[in-house]
Amino acid sequence: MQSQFESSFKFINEQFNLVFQELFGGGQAELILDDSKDVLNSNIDIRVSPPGKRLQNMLALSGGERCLTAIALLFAIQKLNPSPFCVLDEVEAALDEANIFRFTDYILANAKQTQYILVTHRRGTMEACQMIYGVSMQERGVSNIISVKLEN
Amino acid sequence: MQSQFESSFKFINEQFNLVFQELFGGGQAELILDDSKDVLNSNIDIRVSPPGKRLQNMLALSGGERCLTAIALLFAIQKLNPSPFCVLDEVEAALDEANIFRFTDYILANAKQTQYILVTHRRGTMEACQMIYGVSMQERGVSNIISVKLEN
Amino acid sequence: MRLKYLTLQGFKSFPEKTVIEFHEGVTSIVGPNGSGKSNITDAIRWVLGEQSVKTLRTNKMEELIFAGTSARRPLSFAEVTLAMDNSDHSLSIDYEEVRISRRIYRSGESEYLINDNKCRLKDVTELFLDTGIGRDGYSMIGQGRVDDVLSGKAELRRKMLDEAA
Amino acid sequence: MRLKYLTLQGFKSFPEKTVIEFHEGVTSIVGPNGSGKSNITDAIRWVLGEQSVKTLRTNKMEELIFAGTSARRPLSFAEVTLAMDNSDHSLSIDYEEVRISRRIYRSGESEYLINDNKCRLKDVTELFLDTGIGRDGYSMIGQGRVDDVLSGKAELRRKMLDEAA
Ligand SMILES: Nc1ncnc2c1ncn2[C@@H]1O[C@H](COP(=O)(O)OP(=O)(O)OP(=O)(O)O)[C@@H](O)[C@H]1O
Ligand SMILES: Nc1ncnc2c1ncn2[C@@H]1O[C@H](COP(=O)(O)OP(=O)(O)OP(=O)(O)O)[C@@H](O)[C@H]1O
Ligand SMILES: [Mg+2]
Ligand SMILES: [Mg+2]
Repeated sequence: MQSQFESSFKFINEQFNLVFQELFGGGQAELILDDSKDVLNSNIDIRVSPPGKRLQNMLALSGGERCLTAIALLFAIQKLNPSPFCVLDEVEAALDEANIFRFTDYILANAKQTQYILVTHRRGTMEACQMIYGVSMQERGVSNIISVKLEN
Repeated sequence: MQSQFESSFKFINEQFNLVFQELFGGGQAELILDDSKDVLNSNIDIRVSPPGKRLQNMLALSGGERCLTAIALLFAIQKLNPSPFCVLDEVEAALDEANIFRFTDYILANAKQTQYILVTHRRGTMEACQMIYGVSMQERGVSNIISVKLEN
Repeated sequence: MRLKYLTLQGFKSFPEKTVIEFHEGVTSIVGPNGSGKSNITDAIRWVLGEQSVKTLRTNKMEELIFAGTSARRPLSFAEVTLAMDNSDHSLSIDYEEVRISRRIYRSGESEYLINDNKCRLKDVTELFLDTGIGRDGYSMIGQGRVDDVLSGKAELRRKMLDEAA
Repeated sequence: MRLKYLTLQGFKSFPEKTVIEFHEGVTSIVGPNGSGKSNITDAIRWVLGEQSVKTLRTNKMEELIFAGTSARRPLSFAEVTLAMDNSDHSLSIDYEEVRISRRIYRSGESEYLINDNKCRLKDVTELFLDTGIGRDGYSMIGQGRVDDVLSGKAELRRKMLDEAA
């Protein structure tokens, strides 16, 4: 039990740092167990440093930095046991254009193994997709799917 | 005490409905006291119906509808005792283009009595402002104000 | 395993039968506030067996059924079907195409079906065991919930225990 | 009463003295993630007397002082000044321009000043009584907090009691 936990922890920790660097274009991220003697009940701490900044506690991160850190951890956890599909509903709402670009680069790079379904308002995300569905309520209160745009 | 509460409640309730209709382009909104005999301890319920939709409990609203409802209630409360300035940090992140337009229309219509300071990523909001400050970190970890654009 | 299509009928703001095809790669769903985008993600969660009304943004399961508008009457049931391509046999069932369906009636009664045969929720959950699909918090992130990944330490610990790397 | 300018020095990510002028109408603050936009709104809350470290996104008040970077040393104090045009005398004090300042030192000691004269927090709070300015939740909304307006029923009740319409 303990060794199984430790090997999953180590794997996610390594992936978290890798994905974080990919999404932030540098920096570092790690998960820390505050009680290494009793790992199964230990608290998991998150410490990250965006590129060029000192190691922060999570409180001092900006809204966008916190959001991108959450996405990096999510993607790292998914690597442990990849699901064939992944549905994300406006997860990138707080990101600026440059971070949207790195987010969509990551998605496109992993789209062979995973089908991504992204609900979004952001132009940068729409432009990266192969398929776009538009939902509208031409008749009040009634949703319908209006357009399908197949990209190159 | 009770009559003072009731007159504030009535005022905010009326304003809430007016501002809601302005921001949603129609529909209705109201605050409801669930115990009219003991108003000072009564719970305040919020019931709204976006244009063309049935009266909803707040749970069924979409992310953007809930956000716009919160902004409408905020503006209504501000009418009770208007502050000379108002600082909003990315409150409109969940809104689509049409709702951003109505949000900025409201802000511009009230900018004579109130100074608005809006932190934003949205293009529609930036375009509505008289003054734009750009913040950047050319030197890592050090913020500086880089540009000022005075509109017409 | 790959998603092929989703059909909704009578589910939330979709009274008419609606089909959404999924292709390889990345699909995005766009549209104005309140148009029904998150309702589509709710439909996917629901058909996979979601039991929490809070996650589905409703008070009671029957309220998932189309409630009517000023011009349309409320419907009496809701049905969602998720079809998957199983030609790689990653799902341990003998079909090339696997269709999971869920129905709910105004009475509150709920039915599950695999390829049009009635089954129990347990059969659906067992089908997806070890595939990474399903109702743990990491293959679907709802609107406004991305921050929960950072604050959900207990869930993260559970996930680490469940999976041998 | 109208805001004229804000100056920050040594506050969070602003080590150098920075001046932000406010004009009539609508001002927007834009920039990449993590560049310091919300730090500016924190500076406005802080100078007006904010006491909650959680609202200021820090553990201790001293951590508001510029903590240094790989190329710069940490500073020993932070200072913010908010200047207002009081020519309409809506603030009951005899100045045409009213400047509120707040300083904090590494020791944790904090000072308030009105037009460069040391004062207490109580003097600042009393100055703004009945103007709608200040630390109640309705003139400043922090990032990600707009939904609190809907869930903050106790605060709404308190506001209704405080104000006669
Ligand atoms: N005491 C301090 N000293 C130095 N830097 C600090 C201090 N406190 C916070 N910071 C820095 O400020 C940055 C956060 O700034 P802020 O929250 O204002 O970003 P933002 O422009 O609002 O970004 P977003 O668009 O993501 O919300 C953090 O990355 C952190 O490094
Ligand atoms: N049972 C139901 N019957 C009819 N309509 C419903 C039902 N349940 C929810 N709705 C409608 O669905 C709408 C919300 O849809 P949804 O949350 O999918 O919007 P969205 O496209 O995600 O918008 P946003 O961009 O604001 O997040 C509500 O306005 C509500 O009227
Ligand atoms: Mg939505
Ligand atoms: Mg911010």
